[in-house]
Amino acid sequence: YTYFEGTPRWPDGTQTLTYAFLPGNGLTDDVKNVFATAFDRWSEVTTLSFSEAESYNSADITIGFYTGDHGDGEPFDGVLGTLAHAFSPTNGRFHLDGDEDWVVSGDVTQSSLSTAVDLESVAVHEIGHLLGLGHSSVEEAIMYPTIAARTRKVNLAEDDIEGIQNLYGSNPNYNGTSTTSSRQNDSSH
Amino acid sequence: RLFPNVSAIPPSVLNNVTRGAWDAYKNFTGCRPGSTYDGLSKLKNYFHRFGYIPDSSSNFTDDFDDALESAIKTYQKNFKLNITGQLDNSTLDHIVLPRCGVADIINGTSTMNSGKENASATSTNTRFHTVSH
Repeated sequence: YTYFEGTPRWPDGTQTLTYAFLPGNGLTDDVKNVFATAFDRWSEVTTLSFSEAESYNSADITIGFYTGDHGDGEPFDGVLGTLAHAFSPTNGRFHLDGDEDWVVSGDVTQSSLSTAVDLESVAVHEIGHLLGLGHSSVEEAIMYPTIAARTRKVNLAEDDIEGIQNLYGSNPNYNGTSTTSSRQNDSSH
Repeated sequence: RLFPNVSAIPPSVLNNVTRGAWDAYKNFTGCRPGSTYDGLSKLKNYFHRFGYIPDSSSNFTDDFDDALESAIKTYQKNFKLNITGQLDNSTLDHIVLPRCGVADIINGTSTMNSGKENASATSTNTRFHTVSH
């Protein structure tokens, strides 16, 4: 695991971070639930928790799908290529490329569409950035920079957990194995 | 392009698959340092975007120059590929993979393997001094 330059993080004492979705995207509850699950994966191992905010403008973390040049100097490039990006703490912006073929549920590995991208896998990775993690060279880690289409990778690896716990501490209820069974299900899924 | 379920992707989409944004980079397989190749500047832009080639005030050329070779070596190191400095199959297979848009090297500091190795070297030195003492 690595951190961004200067090791930016959310301030001491932060317990709950709020997130909100770009209203113009009109996301369904199913899509929003994917992000909620992705946030849960991080809160299971740290002292942080996450909740959806009513107001987009006052949320700590803002999530939106954009295409092409969307004003932050990092334009998206169409199908595949760059899938998403997020900013380091405490910026909170999380952008996804609206041109991708995002799959919300089901076994993406069995998709007939060669460009299908698992939404939760990318969400878990970008949340790592939002919390302060940089990229990792550990291929099994969520914070590894690349992910092939039709791949599902949502389980935090030891490398991810160690990195985030060094920043925010460990969830007192986390014993290192409590979520293993559900994650194994996800892996087989 | 949000599909609620993997089985809910309409046939019209399946029959109209677009090429990946970086698929064309595979054409650079086998390119060697010291030569010039049409379109190689696009690959330099890729490496620049992810921090492997430092900020440059001028447009990139199509020359396979030292900067590109160095970028490839650092990329190979970060992704634990064979460090050849060349655009071999395994390197290009990796380059064209979809990825996160956050750079691997920010302001000249690698956020990946290189930095970790430096930290490891420091730790090793510390242990060595302890043993000597």
